Amino acid sequence: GRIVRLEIEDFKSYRGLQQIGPFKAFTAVVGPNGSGKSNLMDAIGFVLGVRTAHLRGSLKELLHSNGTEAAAKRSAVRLVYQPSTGDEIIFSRAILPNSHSSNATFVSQYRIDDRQVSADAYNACLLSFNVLVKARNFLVFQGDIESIAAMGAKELTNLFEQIS
Amino acid sequence: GRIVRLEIEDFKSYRGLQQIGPFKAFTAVVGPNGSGKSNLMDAIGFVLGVRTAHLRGSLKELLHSNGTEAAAKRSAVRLVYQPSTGDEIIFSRAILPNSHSSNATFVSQYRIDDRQVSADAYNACLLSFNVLVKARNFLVFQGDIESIAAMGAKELTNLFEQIS
Amino acid sequence: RHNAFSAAFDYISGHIDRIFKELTRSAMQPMGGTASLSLEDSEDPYLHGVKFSAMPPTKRYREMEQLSGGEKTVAALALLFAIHSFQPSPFFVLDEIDAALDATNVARVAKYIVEKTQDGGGDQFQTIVISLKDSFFQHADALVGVCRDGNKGSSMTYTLDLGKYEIA
Amino acid sequence: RHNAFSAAFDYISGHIDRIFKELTRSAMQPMGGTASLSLEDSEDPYLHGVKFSAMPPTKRYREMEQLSGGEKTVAALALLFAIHSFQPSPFFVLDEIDAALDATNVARVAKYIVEKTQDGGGDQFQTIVISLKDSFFQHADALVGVCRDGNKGSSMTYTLDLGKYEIA
Ligand SMILES: Nc1ncnc2c1ncn2[C@@H]1O[C@H](COP(=O)(O)OP(=O)(O)OP(=O)(O)O)[C@@H](O)[C@H]1O
Ligand SMILES: Nc1ncnc2c1ncn2[C@@H]1O[C@H](COP(=O)(O)OP(=O)(O)OP(=O)(O)O)[C@@H](O)[C@H]1O
Ligand SMILES: [Mg+2]
Ligand SMILES: [Mg+2]
Repeated sequence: GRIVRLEIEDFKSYRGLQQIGPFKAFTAVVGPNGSGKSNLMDAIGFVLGVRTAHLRGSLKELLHSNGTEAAAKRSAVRLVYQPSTGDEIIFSRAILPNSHSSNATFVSQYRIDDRQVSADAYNACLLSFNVLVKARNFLVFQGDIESIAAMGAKELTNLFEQIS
Repeated sequence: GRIVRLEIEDFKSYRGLQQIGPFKAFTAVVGPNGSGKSNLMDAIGFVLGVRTAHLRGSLKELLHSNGTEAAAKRSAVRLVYQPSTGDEIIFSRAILPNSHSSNATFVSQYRIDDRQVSADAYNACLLSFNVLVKARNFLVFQGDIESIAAMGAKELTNLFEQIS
Repeated sequence: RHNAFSAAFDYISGHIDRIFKELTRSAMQPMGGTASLSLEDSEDPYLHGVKFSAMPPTKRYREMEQLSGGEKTVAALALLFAIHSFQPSPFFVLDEIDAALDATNVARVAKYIVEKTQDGGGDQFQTIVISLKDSFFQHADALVGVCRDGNKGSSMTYTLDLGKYEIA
Repeated sequence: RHNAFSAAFDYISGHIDRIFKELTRSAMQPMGGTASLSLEDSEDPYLHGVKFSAMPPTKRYREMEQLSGGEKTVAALALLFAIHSFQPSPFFVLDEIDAALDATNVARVAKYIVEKTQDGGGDQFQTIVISLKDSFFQHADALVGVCRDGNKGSSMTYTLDLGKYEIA
């Protein structure tokens, strides 16, 4: 299977609703420093259920804000996935305030093809396509590549444990 | 003042005695991956008195060894420095075995213009040319640049303390 | 649990050397380098560590931290692709993995990715890379250009299908 | 001790913004970005921390960790050069500081280094850089080429004086 396209709504430096793609077998993301390339990767990590600790910010900090307007109150990323057999599936994760007061905290909401599901069910569905979010061995964030080679023996064992 | 040239003897990937230079106002060191560019920077850090913890190896591991011959028993780096006024000065640091037995440990020996001096006197002489080895703010090792910007507030205070 | 771990370890350590050779072989060194995984204690593997070592062509064995920046990057990629071969996720997303690589290594890594994304074989996968080097992204099937619109304070993207163009 | 610290802090925080502007100015943004240093507790500065913040042009304030890789590199260089202006060491040695920089930022950093190594002013310094990018090292006065002699198992160097050549 593969990623067909992304829909990003008020996530990090992406304002409003933006469609990105289509992605091919080998797609390169290019652009100047600070333009938003790693934020695009954070959006992919986010929609696959990666914890915010790896996305350079808390749920609140992932909401788009650019200083001139009020920060967004909610955000969502949708990933359209085409399995090797069967129909397209839309994985989506949204950041929503848990109340309408000004000091609301934010929570994640997961959907598969527009049906709301629990985080565990979402993860299980991804696992059925061999996307092991916990192991994250298919996502290499900026700056991480060299520290992977220098991983200590214990860390490597952990990685092997998660994969097996 | 400025660095005029280096003489490297059996240090890391540099076998035998090699003269490197002359260095100009702006000199670039270029070459393929694994050729020995960072080892050249380690040689500069070493001769200026940087502790081996920052040079990717213990004193013993800094001795040249390439697997086909016996590892070198001693090593030395000489840095020829031209102060803004006065004659050239030669700073040199050598790695020597402290005995001739096979399990000898290694020690550093410091010289200024071929006179052996203590580590403190060596450091004091460098300090007189404004080379603050402890602060190391003029040496940026490979991969360190981004972590400098993300330095915690406490670390920054330490750096300021060492400079003042 | 012990069996699942050993199955993963055996499979991956059986593949790591082949992949590292594919990433390091050249006309001068047709054999490429050597890479291996070993267990610190084979009785209870998950209580101890897994050691990874990689030797670039013509070099002798050295601890991983003594390798150069570029050599470590290539070793890390070999490990990632070897782990992937055991549990093949459908896609990879790689952010500026080419930062420490010279032109030769960029070309080899790009060639490996092109082969793995094009072939019909069992371990095919989709790849999304972020890169600043044209010598890397010119091999892609499509480009996603990202720019920042200063007035709106927002990132914007546009997509370009490279399939139509030849590499000059 | 308190006085020495304050003298260093006052001097460096007085220079950081000017240097950051020099590194981030462009035709589109002639003003450049904004950088500053602040004390977490001015009573006993060395018991607390020093906070560094940098805002690229057209962007609002954000924590340092939320900046991009290239933006962090430029901020770090501004800090290093500002610290240097207080205690000017005669030379800098910089190992692949351009790894995360795009072509525009490489050109700006190279221009800054050329200016600081050429001018007769008070804060001149000598620079030795290690780089893989020709857009960076083409500005140098001399090149030291390093290669590995596989037969001898040793690094070798040769030096080239660029002063005689024009940049095409
Ligand atoms: N919540 C947010 N809202 C708006 N902008 C944000 C948000 N979070 C981060 N940013 C901005 O995104 C920018 C960083 O983008 P990103 O890290 O994607 O850059 P990049 O294209 O990867 O650059 P580089 O090539 O330097 O790595 C920062 O300048 C930051 O100000
Ligand atoms: N004591 C030693 N004797 C001989 N060779 C050594 C020694 N220590 C390290 N090396 C070799 O030096 C090589 C690394 O060199 P170095 O780090 O200088 O490369 P580099 O030119 O900086 O490469 P990159 O561009 O990838 O950063 C390693 O391959 C290692 O085997
Ligand atoms: Mg980035
Ligand atoms: Mg290096």
